[in-house]
Amino acid sequence: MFEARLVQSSILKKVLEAIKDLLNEATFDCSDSGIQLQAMDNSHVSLVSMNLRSDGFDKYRCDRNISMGMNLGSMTKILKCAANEDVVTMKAQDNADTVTFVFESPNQEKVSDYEMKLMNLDQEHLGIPETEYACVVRLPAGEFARICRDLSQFGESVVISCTKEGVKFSSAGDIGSANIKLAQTSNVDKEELAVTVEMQEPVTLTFASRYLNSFTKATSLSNVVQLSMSPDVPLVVEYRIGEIGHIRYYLAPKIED
Amino acid sequence: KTKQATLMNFFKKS
Repeated sequence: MFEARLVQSSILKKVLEAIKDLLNEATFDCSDSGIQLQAMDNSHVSLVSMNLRSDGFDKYRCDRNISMGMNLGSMTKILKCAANEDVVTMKAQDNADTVTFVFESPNQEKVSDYEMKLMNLDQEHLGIPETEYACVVRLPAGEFARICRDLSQFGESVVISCTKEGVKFSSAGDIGSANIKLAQTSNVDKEELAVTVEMQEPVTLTFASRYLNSFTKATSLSNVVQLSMSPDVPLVVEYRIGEIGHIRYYLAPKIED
Repeated sequence: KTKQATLMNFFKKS
């Protein structure tokens, strides 16, 4: 028996919003420790890694590990049926081929349940080594979304350069070029408004702007986004999901041909 | 000229 209850169904809606741009379907791996998801987009350029810890749920029970392959389009349709203030419970029997979503209004006067067929998905898990990154940048998530949106008007690629002074985002194309420099915040009153850079060595990497834009669909999950970079390895873009977990996007860089 | 790498260039299947 698997059962996970979340008082804020809006978190689940936001998680889905954050992954459905990149993935059509995904396997939710449920265990005693929580719900994990790892999936690459079709072109194998980016990867989504999400973790929701069991202790972050209002009730959590998972007697046996189960992997639930879900069509994210179908899941979106179902979660649209939940009001933001509803309490959501996901339920599945061991070895089930369906999952049930139960939505309860705060006053318990309306209770709906939606059963969704599960899919058998080929799981292609990648081993991601623990990495010490040369540069770790934290900035307001809304600012990052704005930068990605603004620069994607100029070219298909965004160059991210990180030095100890700050971080620079650049793009160039037919209409011209654009550079956005963010300096490290000198005095931090509010952490969620700060730009911070932890740097071992400077890094410059080039990425496809359309993936960066897709990652920013997670902006509503967190005030802060963290970018981790090292020379010649994939970028990690991380958003925390409240007190319950995180979503990380890995993006392979563009390399010299 | 740059080309898009894939994650398989960096990570192994587990």
